[in-house]
Amino acid sequence: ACLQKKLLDYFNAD
Amino acid sequence: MLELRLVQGSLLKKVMESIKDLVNDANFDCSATGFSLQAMDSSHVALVSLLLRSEGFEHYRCDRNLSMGMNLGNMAKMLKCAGNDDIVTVKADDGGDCVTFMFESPNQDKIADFEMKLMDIDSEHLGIPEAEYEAIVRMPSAEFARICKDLSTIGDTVVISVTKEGVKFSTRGDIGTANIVLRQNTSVDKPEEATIIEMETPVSLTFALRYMNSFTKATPLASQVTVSLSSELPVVVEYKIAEMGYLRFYLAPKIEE
Repeated sequence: ACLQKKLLDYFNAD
Repeated sequence: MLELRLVQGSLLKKVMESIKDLVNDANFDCSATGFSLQAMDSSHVALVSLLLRSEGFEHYRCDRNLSMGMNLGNMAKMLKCAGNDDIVTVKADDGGDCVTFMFESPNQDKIADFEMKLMDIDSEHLGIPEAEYEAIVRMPSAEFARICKDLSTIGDTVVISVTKEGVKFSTRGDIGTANIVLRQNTSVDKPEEATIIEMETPVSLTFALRYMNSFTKATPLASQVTVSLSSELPVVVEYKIAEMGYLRFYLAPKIEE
């Protein structure tokens, strides 16, 4: 099964 | 005071049609640089980044930085009322609670204004660092849309793999599998029909086709699309907006658990 990553796993909130 | 006059009003119509189903509400930011937006979809998996540079407007007045919260579905409804050849002007007062869209027909015989209420939106702004991508594929936007649509009839996810052989789009579903390979093609007469693959390192990533298909609603904005891939980053699907800026979509990959 595949896990959907989130954008916050890559980018930081300003 | 904000006043932005865009002769090619259809650009704004196309932008709204491209993003309204992905993002419900968003803040439009206006500054001396231009008219921009950054917003994530509700599941925080995809992000839209829009920039329309001030130089691209026939008239651009923005006395101070302004952030306007809008419901994109409602904004799209209003812009749908503009003719495709209309000149669109966006107006707002500093600290006001509404925005006005004015539509002028090319020969000035019809002028309409639509006023829309603004809303307070507490949005999370992400810092997106400049990155070197392992592979960048530039291809006809209609071809990319066709591939995403075709593959979504077979499966839910697409594996995009770039090697020196070309770029491969693969899916699998209950009924079977599908693979579509595009090779670099720079020998076409028209540059908009070219497929150009720049690869530093082979890369293979899996994405939800539902989001990819949503991004391809931006196809009318540009004849070419750029897909930038790195194993450690969300993919960037970019549509350039003629002379003005871009509409970029970021999508986090799916990984094996």
